[in-house]
Amino acid sequence: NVAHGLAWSYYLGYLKLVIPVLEEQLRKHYNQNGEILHSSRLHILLPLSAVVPAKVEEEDHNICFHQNLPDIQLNRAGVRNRIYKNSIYKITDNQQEPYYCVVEYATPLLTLYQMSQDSTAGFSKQDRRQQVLLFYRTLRQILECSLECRNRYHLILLDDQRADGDPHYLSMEIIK
Amino acid sequence: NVAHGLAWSYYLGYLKLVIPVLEEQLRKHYNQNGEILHSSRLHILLPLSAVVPAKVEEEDHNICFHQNLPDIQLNRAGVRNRIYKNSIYKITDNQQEPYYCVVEYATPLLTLYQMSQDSTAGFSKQDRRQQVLLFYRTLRQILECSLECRNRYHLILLDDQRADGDPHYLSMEIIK
Ligand SMILES: Nc1nc(=O)c2ncn([C@@H]3O[C@@H]4COP(=O)(O)O[C@H]5[C@@H](O)[C@H](n6cnc7c(N)ncnc76)O[C@@H]5COP(=O)(O)O[C@@H]3[C@@H]4O)c2[nH]1
Repeated sequence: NVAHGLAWSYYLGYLKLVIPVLEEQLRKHYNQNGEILHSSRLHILLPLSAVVPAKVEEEDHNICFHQNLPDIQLNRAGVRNRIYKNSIYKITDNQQEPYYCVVEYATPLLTLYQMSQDSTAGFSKQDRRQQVLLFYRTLRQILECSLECRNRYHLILLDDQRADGDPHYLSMEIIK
Repeated sequence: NVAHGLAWSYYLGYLKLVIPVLEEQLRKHYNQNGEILHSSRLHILLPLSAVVPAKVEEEDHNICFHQNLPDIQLNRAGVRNRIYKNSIYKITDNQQEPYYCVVEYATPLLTLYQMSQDSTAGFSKQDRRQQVLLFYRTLRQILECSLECRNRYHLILLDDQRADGDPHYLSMEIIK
């Protein structure tokens, strides 16, 4: 089951390393810019369709890129000073003040999408939605038991069927 | 099968993006330092034990870190200017001139190793060697059919059982 392995890879190779350090990056950001975010959690977007754009603002004009946090550097598997970077977004809403937070899509969903397009990968388009759900459930279980990550993330499952027609579905889901 | 999905993820989310750009990074490196490498291929190390150190030189004193290539920056899944970095190593041998090339371990093997240590991941220590072999075979098949990556990589399977006692097994395998 591809989604199961990708959820573990995403946790062991990324979330377990980055989430505990995020608080320190937010502190450095405050020291440099005097800016405090509305949420210190890592907001992780999981579209059921597995359609992942390169930039978050393509999906909702109430969201715009603000700034990157300071880089995290680690020696990993022979790569010297491999860099882990997270992006701050500003979410605007006609009635309230802008909401600043760290947001990104779950990158392994790109793999699920592309595998379903390559006939040699053994993974059909029909499987995709099921695999995204399996990825979400596996990841949620791992994170709930993770001492390093507890309470420092927000998994956001995005249902494209519910979103249809609502240009601000994404920003509303993030702020919830 | 975890290894199958990790091989596809490694190809679709990393090798397919980075290998085609490597030649250009080597050219920039030459423009900055006047240095040409002995091989322009990406040397990918796959230890059957799945034991992946943070630094390559820990394994063999004939190998030392030389320099990083210029960063590759891409907008990926909401992370602005995500950085992909590759490291050049210098391999020395008593009889020949130093051999410069780009080397790294296959990062997904770290996931295989750590999954085998977590009882909730459903993956035992006995499974590990088999899964590394499956990862290697799947990756080799994908890369052989890849127009983007053809002839620009070198997969190096490392047998810890054969290596035992030979402090320069790794450097010999890379230069072959
Ligand atoms: N050597 C190396 N250098 C890299 O820059 C790199 N980037 C990815 N990979 C490996 O390729 C494959 C596909 O990557 P993807 O981004 O889909 O999943 C990644 C991604 O969802 C997340 N992740 C890792 N690094 C970052 C990062 N810097 N920013 C955001 N997400 C990241 O965690 C997953 C597992 O990462 P790794 O376990 O390091 O191995 C990956 C993976 O096997 C890399 N391998």
